Amino acid sequence: APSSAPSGSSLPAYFIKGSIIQLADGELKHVEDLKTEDFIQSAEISSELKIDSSTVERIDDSHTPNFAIVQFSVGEHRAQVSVEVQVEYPFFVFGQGWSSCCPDRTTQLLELPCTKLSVGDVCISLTLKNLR
Amino acid sequence: NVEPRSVPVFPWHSLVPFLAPTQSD
Repeated sequence: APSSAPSGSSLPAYFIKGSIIQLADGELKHVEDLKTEDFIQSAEISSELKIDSSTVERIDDSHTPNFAIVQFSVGEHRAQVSVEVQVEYPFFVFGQGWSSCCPDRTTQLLELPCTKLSVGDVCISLTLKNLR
Repeated sequence: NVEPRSVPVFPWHSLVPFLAPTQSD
């Protein structure tokens, strides 16, 4: 069964500092050492996945404690997508690194160095390549 | 005796959210 972060967060274990991540070319890196280029190059190798730019348009409090609703404008068509996530959930911002709605909580729970996610930040997200 | 424990390795795409709008074409 997939393990999760220590008490206080139900985020997956791969966001905990020190977790080992395998890039598409087989290289292993710690989650806290990942760079924008690692995601871009991995997506280029992938036959199924492509990276989209997702710009943060709004961040609102959720009715659920410790959750936030983040609205993104996704891809070249600027499709509006909202996700409800724990405030400590880290998104990877292009050229910047891990960012969350509550970076203090992310650092406390996951030990993952993190900055504050803000409106206008451009996050890395994935979509499926068109398979024809 | 201590049994060796395997260290989990996670694929890179686990870390990236799927924000896939409905594709239209």
